[in-house]
Amino acid sequence: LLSLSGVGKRYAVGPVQTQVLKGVDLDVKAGDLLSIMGESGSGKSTLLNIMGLLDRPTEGAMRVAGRDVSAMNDDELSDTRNLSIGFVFQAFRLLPRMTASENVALPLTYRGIDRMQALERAQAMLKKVAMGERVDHRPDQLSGGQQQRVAIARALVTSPALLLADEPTGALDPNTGREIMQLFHELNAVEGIAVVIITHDREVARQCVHNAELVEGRITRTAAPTAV
Amino acid sequence: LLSLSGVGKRYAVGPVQTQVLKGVDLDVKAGDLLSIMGESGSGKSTLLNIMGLLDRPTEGAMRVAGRDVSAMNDDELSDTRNLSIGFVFQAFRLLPRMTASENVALPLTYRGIDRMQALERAQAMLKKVAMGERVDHRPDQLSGGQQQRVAIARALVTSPALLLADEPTGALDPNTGREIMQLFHELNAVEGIAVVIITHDREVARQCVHNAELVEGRITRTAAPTAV
Ligand SMILES: Nc1ncnc2c1ncn2[C@@H]1O[C@H](COP(=O)(O)OP(=O)(O)OP(=O)(O)O)[C@@H](O)[C@H]1O
Ligand SMILES: Nc1ncnc2c1ncn2[C@@H]1O[C@H](COP(=O)(O)OP(=O)(O)OP(=O)(O)O)[C@@H](O)[C@H]1O
Ligand SMILES: [Mg+2]
Ligand SMILES: [Mg+2]
Repeated sequence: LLSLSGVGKRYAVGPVQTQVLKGVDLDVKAGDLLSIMGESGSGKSTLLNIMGLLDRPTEGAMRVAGRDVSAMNDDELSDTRNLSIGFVFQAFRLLPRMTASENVALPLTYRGIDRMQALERAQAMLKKVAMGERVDHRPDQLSGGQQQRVAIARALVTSPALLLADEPTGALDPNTGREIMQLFHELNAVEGIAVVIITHDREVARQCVHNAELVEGRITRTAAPTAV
Repeated sequence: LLSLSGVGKRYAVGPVQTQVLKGVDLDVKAGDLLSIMGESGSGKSTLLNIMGLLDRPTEGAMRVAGRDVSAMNDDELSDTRNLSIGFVFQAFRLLPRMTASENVALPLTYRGIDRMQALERAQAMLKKVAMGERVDHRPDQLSGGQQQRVAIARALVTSPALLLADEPTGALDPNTGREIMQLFHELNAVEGIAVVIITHDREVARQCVHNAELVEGRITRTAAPTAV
């Protein structure tokens, strides 16, 4: 699905240049369930944004379903993203003036699905993340963990081929976190959705088939603590 | 320092009323180090906002340093808050157009401390949360865990009598999380700052002297897993 080779990213803040990613090699195949850990500031979100076609690398190459990303223009990137990728942002990025169900329905309406159908499917997905009772709340009427679950539902509502989740259980108590991991497992096992999870939680990493770590801007594959 | 009795909070969303807090009794004394755990959506942030004078209860009473909160007007609440309370928000709430050091310096400039001094103290505090190398970055140039540490530095820069922290290690890897807990321990032991931490992380709770849980809108004191 995704193939990164020598991917690098540098930023400039004023006169100072920082090389955040230094040469990332990583393949994501259909059905993978991969965790990525690493220190705060090590570049995990930067990497996931590049994988999600939300940002471009400054060095290296990436292929999405066999096509070179640098050969695609912004519209093509945007289409690929909308059709195939579900993204859970570290800071959720819900639209503040829409309710939970409207937020989750949005990717469906972008695909031309009529509003009633979209809202129905949105509410079904919200039930799956135990948010069925707050569908009419706006984000500022939801707790942190509830907002996180709405963001997860929105990423999954289009049944994407690839789910990229940036610390998706960070705001959840251990029990609710387990429910979410169980949902990811199910989607991965039953629907073959490839899942890449950035996490600081070793318990989450333990439940993934493969584990990786971002150290000094490079990916190292670590042994899976438990083979599934 | 703080004394809550029978504190309740209800919200209305359209025609539906929800009683989130149902009768919270809780005392916070100088030098306490308390953790509060509970399910996502159980009311922890709601409770902390009330304790931090950012919100008012709908039932019950609260005293701050012996004074009844309901007898204080908004200016008096605001003064008490600025002088005595440091608050780390679950969503950080940094000002987007200021750098890390400007964000941390802000509470000091509010107290009339001149800008140069305030920025110096801010940068010293940023060093203490291992953010010394990113002082000129704005929030959108920082990782999630870096933003969280800036929010922590801002809450501590005025040496408040009471630190209220809403999931302060949620975005941090285990090592960085340990550094932050060590800092809280030091401030509590050496400067006598009372610390109340909402957390989903049992390891964080284990390092607190007292532990509480919010269940069905009420506080239950649980046994400290380790006495210090
Ligand atoms: N727009 C930007 N300009 C400059 N530097 C940036 C920018 N965005 C991120 N950085 C820097 O890049 C580094 C990596 O950031 P990133 O958000 O990818 O980290 P992370 O591994 O996700 O961290 P966390 O675990 O705290 O979320 C950080 O040191 C950050 O300061
Ligand atoms: N402004 C509001 N209007 C209506 N309901 C609200 C409002 N703010 C919060 N709530 C509801 O109050 C409940 C408690 O919210 P709170 O943010 O205190 O939970 P929490 O324990 O901090 O959860 P988390 O661990 O997910 O951060 C939630 O069920 C939420 O939906
Ligand atoms: Mg991140
Ligand atoms: Mg909360």
